[in-house]
Amino acid sequence: MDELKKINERMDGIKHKIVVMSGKGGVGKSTIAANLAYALARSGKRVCIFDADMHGPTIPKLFGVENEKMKNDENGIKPVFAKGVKIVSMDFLMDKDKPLIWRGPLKMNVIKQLFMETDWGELDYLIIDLPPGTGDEPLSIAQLLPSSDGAIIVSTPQNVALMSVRRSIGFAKSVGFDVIGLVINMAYVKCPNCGEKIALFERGAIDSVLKDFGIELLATLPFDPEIDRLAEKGELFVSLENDISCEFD
Amino acid sequence: MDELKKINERMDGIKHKIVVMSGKGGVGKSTIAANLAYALARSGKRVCIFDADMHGPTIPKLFGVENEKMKNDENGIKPVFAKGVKIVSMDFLMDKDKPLIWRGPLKMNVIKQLFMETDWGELDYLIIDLPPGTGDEPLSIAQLLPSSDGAIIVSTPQNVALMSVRRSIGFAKSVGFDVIGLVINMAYVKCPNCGEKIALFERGAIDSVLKDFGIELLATLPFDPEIDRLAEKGELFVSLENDISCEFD
Ligand SMILES: Nc1ncnc2c1ncn2[C@@H]1O[C@H](COP(=O)(O)OP(=O)(O)O)[C@@H](O)[C@H]1O
Ligand SMILES: Nc1ncnc2c1ncn2[C@@H]1O[C@H](COP(=O)(O)OP(=O)(O)O)[C@@H](O)[C@H]1O
Ligand SMILES: [Zn+2]
Repeated sequence: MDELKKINERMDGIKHKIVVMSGKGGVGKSTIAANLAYALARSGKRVCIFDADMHGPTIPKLFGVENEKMKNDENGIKPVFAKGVKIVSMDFLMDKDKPLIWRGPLKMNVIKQLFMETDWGELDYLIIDLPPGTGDEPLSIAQLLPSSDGAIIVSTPQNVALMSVRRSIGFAKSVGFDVIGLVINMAYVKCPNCGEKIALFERGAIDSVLKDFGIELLATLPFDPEIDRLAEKGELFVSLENDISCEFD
Repeated sequence: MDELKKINERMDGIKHKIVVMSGKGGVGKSTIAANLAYALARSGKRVCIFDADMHGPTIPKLFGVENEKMKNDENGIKPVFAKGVKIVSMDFLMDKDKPLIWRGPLKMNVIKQLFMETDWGELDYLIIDLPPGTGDEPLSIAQLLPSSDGAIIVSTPQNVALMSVRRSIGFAKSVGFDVIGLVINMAYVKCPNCGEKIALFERGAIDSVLKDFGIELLATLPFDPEIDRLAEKGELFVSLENDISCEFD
């Protein structure tokens, strides 16, 4: 398989590869991946984030560079650089107004090309934002990766979401990724008026998932409307000196 | 194309076919589709819901029948019946603990088989819960449908979600579905302590999406933690006599 060898050579200068995955969409996977990349860059690491979420490439917008394009030079495709982080995304190749009706195989080819042609350079961390779920898209992408240091799984706290976390852990193990840990997102929202902590979802059996698979709870993040407001402006929440960002570091 | 003809004949007794779609996952598409089907059945209509969300088939759990199986007789595959609604889902065919690593083409075949082999019977409404996004999977499913009366698009209120609503509308038009309207979900949450309405997301330019495409806002639903608690138990929110359910009828 020439392609895997080529990808392997290209990624030779990358120390750690971390995939961020989720069992379902809309749980904050891309937001967490973007903020993780930014927090690592702020602490002095050389970081690149690869937006492999083919149906909802939102990483460029989270970094405020959705209208940029990736350029090419003799060493290959050059990632876009913003907030101290290198960014690679299909979004930099797409026409903004047309619905993405590219067929699955075409998108897979684009992702494969990006793996093979991008000039990754020397990196401490490559963060890969996988498509949600355990279907064939995340699977095909995971199989392109020469090796990975592990997977972070993002979920909301309710049982139906934890059911898909179990599937994600089974998936990660089947493609040879260790699970670094679980991030529970949107756990509660604080009332701006009276400070009450409102649980948005029924807290499910998180501890039994952690125990059954021997994994760690990395962080429990509140739902903070500020996060979404910042995201609209291409700002990241770890730039706020608040309790969320130190959960991250 | 024998298959399309066969599907067409099978669905001969269905008066209205409505697809429920969303640009991204996690916005409440399946929850809204399930409650719509239930509300229609409660008002005396003969309703079936087809769970075509291959990566996250959650409809059976929303109706409290996740452990049922579909049976076969000489007329074809028999939907499961619960709360006055017929339900067809791949979930009734899957082994609960194994991660769904079926490849896309295999899943598409299963969906196609369900279209062709299910004994739909006489129905007033068939509600189809499409996979999220405007990619390959929703497209292939939409092309199997002989005709449809229209599409309901579910979204959260922020601009990044509305961007994918525009893509969904473009998608619906490209496959010949009229857009019946937009449902904005998770617009705000009411503080149980002091009654304050907390906007979870920045309200984006909803009016300009409605105006640009000439579509209607069907309902604006709050985020209500009770909805998720009920979902865990296989109960639907329209069973509550509350302000949400009359938005629905
Ligand atoms: N903790 C949070 N608090 C508030 N909003 C959040 C939080 N996490 C994510 N969001 C918002 O929720 C939406 C979905 O997040 P996203 O990262 O796109 O999810 P996914 O990648 O899982 O589909 C975005 O609008 C984002 O701004
Ligand atoms: N209006 C709402 N209020 C509270 N919880 C909701 C609401 N709509 C959906 N949910 C919850 O949000 C989660 C995602 O909903 P789901 O219908 O599965 O989304 P999708 O089909 O778009 O992926 C579920 O746990 C569901 O119970
Ligand atoms: Zn309050």
